[in-house]
Amino acid sequence: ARNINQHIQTVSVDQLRPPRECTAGKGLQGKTTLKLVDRHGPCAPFHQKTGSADDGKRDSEELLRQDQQRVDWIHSRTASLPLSPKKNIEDLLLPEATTQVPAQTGSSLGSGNFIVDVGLGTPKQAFNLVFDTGSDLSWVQCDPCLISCYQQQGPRFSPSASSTYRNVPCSAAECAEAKLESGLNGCSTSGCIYGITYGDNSLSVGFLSQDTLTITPNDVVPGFTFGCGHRNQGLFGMTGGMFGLGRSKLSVPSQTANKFGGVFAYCLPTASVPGSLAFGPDSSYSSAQFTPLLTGSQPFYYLTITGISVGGQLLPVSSSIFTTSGTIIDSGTVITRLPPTAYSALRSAFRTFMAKYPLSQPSLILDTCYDLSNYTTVQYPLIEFHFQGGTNVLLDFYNIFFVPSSSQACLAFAPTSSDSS
Amino acid sequence: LSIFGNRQQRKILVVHDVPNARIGFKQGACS
Repeated sequence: ARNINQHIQTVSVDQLRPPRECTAGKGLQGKTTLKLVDRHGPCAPFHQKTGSADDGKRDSEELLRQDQQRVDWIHSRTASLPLSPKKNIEDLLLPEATTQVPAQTGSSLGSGNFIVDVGLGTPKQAFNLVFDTGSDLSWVQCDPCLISCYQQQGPRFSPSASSTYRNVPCSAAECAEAKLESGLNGCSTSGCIYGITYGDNSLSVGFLSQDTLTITPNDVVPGFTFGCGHRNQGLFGMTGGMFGLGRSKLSVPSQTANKFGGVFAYCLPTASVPGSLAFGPDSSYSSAQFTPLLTGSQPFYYLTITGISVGGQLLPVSSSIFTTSGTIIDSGTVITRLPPTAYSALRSAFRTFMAKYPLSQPSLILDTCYDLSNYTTVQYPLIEFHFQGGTNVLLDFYNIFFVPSSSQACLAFAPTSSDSS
Repeated sequence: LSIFGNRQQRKILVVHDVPNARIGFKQGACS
């Protein structure tokens, strides 16, 4: 990008387009660092190249549909709505339950945007897991697959092949905690049964288990509690399961707090450049700008937006618009959702700055899209988010645009349904 | 509920410092 002035920049349209190749990235410094890759990009280990521009557009639309399902799931969790299916969890592991919870085509948790490679068991079995700050309990697909499992890259976790594996008994505190987090659990002679449903009928059901988690060769966590999923449905891609980085007691940060102090940091990747996930404090973080994390508000990471600027101009939106319903930061939601009043002001200001480019058809939840087929560069306003405590986050083109097709670029923001819900 | 999504977090260091109840952002730390 070339500076025009402090708040307006120009970027090549080619730079907006989805990349075809994976390039090396510089990871975070520190001892305990994992590589993060975009599941949909060329850096993913199971990436399949799309054949045409139409394929890319379909993939983008599917991603946006899943993103909306993700938002619906978040709202159901925050509202403590009853999760479906309303069935006895033990029954979900019975053969006759095969047809009770059909996986819906096109439905998924929608959180499968980034993956990390970690190990479980002794000797270590390696898996690509979905990285998710909106999930708590980690789980993997386990053998035997009692009812149904989705296709993953590589074999499922084999408890019988691990000398350190054990089922969590029903009387254990972890079993009660799993029930608190998922709302579903049960008991069998083999131990505690967990069940996670994601509101769209994707689910993982199995035995709550403990085994050694290997984050890096030098960082192993004995007795890590996770779900050993014997029934797993939904579109979790080719991943082996979930790596939960949420706030509850069974999340990875909580379970590793003695070792890493409950601190983790990440650089989310772009499609073509890997990012990284690091555990533990680091002196380099002291120069970050911090905003308060609202406590007592599990299960998500809540913070407070105070305002938004577009092209260096603060939007005329009262900060109360943001505080009425609150804000979370989430690794699994792609498109930032804003109260309608704030979104409307953002859209209006952005469109004013982009007035010389022709608007194109909306792309599902994105209503501000531009036809850039006749342009080689595009001039755009920087967007800045202001958080409580004077923390400012300046967004660049890779944060501002979502590109559904090779000639179309959309403002990567969407409204929520109501300012006050 | 507003959600600060992952498109807007790309290439920005995001620190979750739970014991100190704070979230940090640092630009330029993700090359």
